[in-house]
Amino acid sequence: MNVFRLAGDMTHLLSIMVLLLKIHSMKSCAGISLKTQELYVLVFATRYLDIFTTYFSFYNTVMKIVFLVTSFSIVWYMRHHKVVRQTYDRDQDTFRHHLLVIPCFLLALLINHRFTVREVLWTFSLYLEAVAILPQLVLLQRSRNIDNLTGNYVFFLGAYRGLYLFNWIYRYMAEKSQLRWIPWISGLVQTALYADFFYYYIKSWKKREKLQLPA
Amino acid sequence: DHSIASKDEL
Repeated sequence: MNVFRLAGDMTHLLSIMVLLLKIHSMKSCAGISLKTQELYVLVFATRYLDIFTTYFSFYNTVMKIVFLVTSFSIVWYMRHHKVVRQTYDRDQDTFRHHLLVIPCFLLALLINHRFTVREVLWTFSLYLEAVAILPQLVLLQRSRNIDNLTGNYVFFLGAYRGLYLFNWIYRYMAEKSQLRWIPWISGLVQTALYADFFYYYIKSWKKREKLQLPA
Repeated sequence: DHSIASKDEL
């Protein structure tokens, strides 16, 4: 495993830890999109179907379990925890997220490496992950007040896929890996969606001001 | 197998 891949996984893990910290310590999910969190549950559930059938490494299995358990528990907290759920910005989190699921599934049926159930679902998870952040970005734009934990959560989440891009370049050059257009293009789209957010995040960080996205 | 080999990523 190369340094970019490890750094990518660690920022991904860090983003989830930041979100859980917010939920546990502040008992708040203000500014967090339940729609995006539900999409991540679907992403991990469809991608990690191989968890019981294919063994890669201890690291791989543990990380998959961590991502599955944490994504399910975040959704559970936002929906059912008696304090946390009252902080959810229901009225502003109105992105119709199922409208992302259907086109991603159709695209996975059309463009995939091999037409099998597992391969189509794996491809679907990549397409869906690429756009899963959209409800969250829309909610951020509507929020007058973005707290630090929420801003950092989205930043680490974007950094994760950005680092994966370097990982793929490295693997292609150093390990002579094959062309893998489906994850590469999905990952590129996913990272590009954060460009605007990154711009304002870094700007506010430099000026030591509170993060605010223009409406 | 190519499709398996690429799935060691998360």
